[in-house]
Amino acid sequence: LEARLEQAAMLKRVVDAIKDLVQDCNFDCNDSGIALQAMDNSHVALVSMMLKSESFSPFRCDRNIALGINLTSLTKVLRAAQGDDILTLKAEDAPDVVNLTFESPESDRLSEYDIKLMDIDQEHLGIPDTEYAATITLPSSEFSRITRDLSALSESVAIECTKEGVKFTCTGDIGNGSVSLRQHTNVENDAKSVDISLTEPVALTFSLKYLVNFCKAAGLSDRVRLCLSNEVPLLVEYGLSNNSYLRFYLAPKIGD
Amino acid sequence: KIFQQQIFKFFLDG
Repeated sequence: LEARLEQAAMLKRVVDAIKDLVQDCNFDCNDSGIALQAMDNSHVALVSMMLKSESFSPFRCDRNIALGINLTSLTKVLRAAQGDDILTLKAEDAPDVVNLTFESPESDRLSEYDIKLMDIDQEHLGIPDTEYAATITLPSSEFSRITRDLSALSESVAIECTKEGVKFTCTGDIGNGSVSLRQHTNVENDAKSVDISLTEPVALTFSLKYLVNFCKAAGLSDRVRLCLSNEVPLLVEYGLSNNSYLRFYLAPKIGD
Repeated sequence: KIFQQQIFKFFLDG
């Protein structure tokens, strides 16, 4: 494997966004790119990352390899990279280590690190293609604000999507709160628009602790997509350039 | 939490 990223910031942000949910992960490398799928310890949330080969320049992967990496270790090493450094990942066939180099675009500084790999026995997760009843695309900063504000009051949020719009509601010891958003097109800045596409009304409840955690990915994309259907996990997607993405899935809370 | 885990299992197993 040899994969060169123009900006180390992308990988730094991706790892930062997932490291509190999952610890030891396989980075599955093949000629289409680098993928990661892992459930959190409690088995109610799932992270799915896809960095397509087009996101790297150049990208070369001659044989499929799984790089078992501890994300705490990776975070320590990535801390040594500046956001605008050029980052290159390298691994041999049947590797013991993954090699990372950080090149400063302005100076002749080159740093190089090896991270020891681990054997991770991870079951393959067959994430199904799902037709969702409701899809909401909104500014990622808005979603972060809603989850942060409501998490101050309660552990859970009810998300209700109808043709009127989407409503986030919480109930806690000190009182209750809600935020409603309507479909809205911002003609000056499309990134600020709220798009809602609905085939049937949906109402589901989720743990805010996880949603707040997912919002650590907000720096990766101006927009976030929420996909909901009754009785299936919520999909929270941050799209990256070149069709790469970071997706989070969270099972709804169900009453009796 | 058991319900949530089961929802995930059904989702992933199709």
